[in-house]
Order: sequence, then C-alpha cells, then structure tokens
Amino acid sequence: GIDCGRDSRMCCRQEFFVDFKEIGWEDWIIQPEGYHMNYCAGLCPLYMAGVPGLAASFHTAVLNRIKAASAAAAVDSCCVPTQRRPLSLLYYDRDSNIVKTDIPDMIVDSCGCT
Amino acid sequence: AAKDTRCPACGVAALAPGMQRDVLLALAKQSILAKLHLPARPNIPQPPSRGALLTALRRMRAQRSDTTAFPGMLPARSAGMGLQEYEILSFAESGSSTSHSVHLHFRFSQEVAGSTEILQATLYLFWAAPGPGAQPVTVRLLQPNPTGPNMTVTSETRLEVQRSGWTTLDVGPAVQSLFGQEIPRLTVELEVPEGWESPVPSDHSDSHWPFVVAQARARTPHRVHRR
Repeated sequence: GIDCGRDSRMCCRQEFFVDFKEIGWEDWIIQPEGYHMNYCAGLCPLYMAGVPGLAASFHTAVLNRIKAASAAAAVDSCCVPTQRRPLSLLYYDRDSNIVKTDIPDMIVDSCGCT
Repeated sequence: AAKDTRCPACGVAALAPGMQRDVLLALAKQSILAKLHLPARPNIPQPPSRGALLTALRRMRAQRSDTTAFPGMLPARSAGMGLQEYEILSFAESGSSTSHSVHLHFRFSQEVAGSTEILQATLYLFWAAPGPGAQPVTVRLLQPNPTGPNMTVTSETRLEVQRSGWTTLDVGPAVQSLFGQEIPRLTVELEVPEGWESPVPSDHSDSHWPFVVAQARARTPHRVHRR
C-alpha cells in the first residue's frame, strides 16, 4: 500500500495519531499513550479496482488497462484497509481492576481499492 | 469545504480539516469503547497503590515463568481462534472481619464478565511472618446465595503456613461461575484459630495486598445453524 503524501489523490493510507491525553483518557488508559489509528482516503477509478494499494505489478497494470478499456459499468470502487493490526491496551475498568487486552483490527497498516 | 468537493466514493461533501479531526477523534473513542464493551469511559474510583501494582506485576511475571495450565481449566493459550483475550488484575477490597477471620472481596466488571469466558484465575495471598511453627489457615470461597441473604461456601482449603511469602490458589471454577451472575463478585474468607494473628497484611496500601489474576477470552459469537 501507499502512504498519502501532501497532494495524493489516489487511494492511500493517511497517518492519524490519537493522543489519549488530548482526549482526556490518560487517567484510565495506563498504556499506551495513544495509538496510530490511520485511515484510507483517495480515488479508486475503475482501472485501479481490485489491486492492493497502488504498488501494482506490470501484469496487474496491463490487466487494469483492459478493464478500463472495457469500462463496462464506469463506477469507482472504494479505498479500504487491506491490512490491520491489533491495539494492545492496559486500562482501569470501573472497579479499578487493571485489564490488559489486544483489540483486533484497530490500526490500519495499508489501504487498497476494492 | 471547498466548493463542491465531494467524496468520490460515497458522495458526502468533504469536511473542513478541523472538523475532520474532530470526527476522526470521535470515531476513535467510539471504536475503542465499543470493542471494550464499555458504555462510556470508566471513572476510576481509586486506583491501587503503586507499590501493590508493581508487586503484583512482578509476582505475575514470576508465576508465569513457571506456571502450568491448571488441570480442568482451559489452558490459557489454547487455540485462541483469533478471539480477543483479556488479563484482569483485581485487588481485594476489605470486607467484614472478626478477631480470627477476614473477608476479602474481588469485583469483576459487568462488561468483561458478560462477554467472556474464564480460562484461568489465580488468587495470590501473602502471608506475613507467622509465629513459630506452622500456622493453620482455612481459605473459603463464598458466593451470594441466590435464595437468601447468606453466602454459600463453594470451596474450602486448609493450609499450613510455614513461613512468610506468597501462596497461590486456583479460583478458576469459582470465578467462572461468577461470570454468569448479576454481580460478579468473589468473596474469600480467611480464618485462623482463636488467638492467632490475621495472616494477611492489615492495610490496603501494603504492597503485599491480596489480588486475583484472571485470564479470559471473548465468548465465541453464538452461531445459529439453519438447515
């Protein structure tokens, strides 16, 4: 997948850090201090459909040109996460117990077109 | 938003950058609370003392280096099937006490108890320096009696405390049966013969305060098979 640059228009991964102190959660979340949520943004024109991110191989690029030529239903597809990671949290619950858990699929690692 | 800039995928008008940040932060908060089954962020009545927390974490690490899964309980790391797992550290709350017995309460949150199954649970007790010779101690696990005000004894263990130090007790089945109840709270009664001193530290801030470590795993979503 591709990380978004300043002027990226195509489907890419946008960095986004959630600082728990900034949202006033640092008193009940012991670790970590925040988390890299990230999200996907950008265009997915027809010929990009179905490839992970934009790092497509030559074969895929040719296949995409054929798809674009056919352009059966000229609709765009969607830019979605193609790889995600769990978020490990250590926090106090409302009985002041300390709970450690790994929440699956919370951190977006890469994006691609559906 | 700049004139007529719309999201190519869903057609919603693009958000102004400042507003976009607020929306994303709100989304992150909602996502974390939903995955932790919390209706709102918890307010912490009183976090445990730092000394007790550090001692407990050290004990857990020492115990893990030589622990084996308890017979009869699902081994802690059985095929996790990719389900979310929890490790819960619950410090005792002092309950009623007499000259030769003391009650300790361990609460578990509804959110976790309602959505997980217990893999393993261990009670850690630190015996202060007993007198000369072995000190007999009876450990009873009590549960609220659904039909009346008293508590029912679910298990009783007699120990001979030879010297000061940590002792662990498997409380997995007792905590598992709690997790299905309205108020998931485990009560432990420690009793010594008349005239003997209480074997556990007297004050809450002592770094050897009793605690329970429970390992739980999200319940497999209930699948209805249609034929």
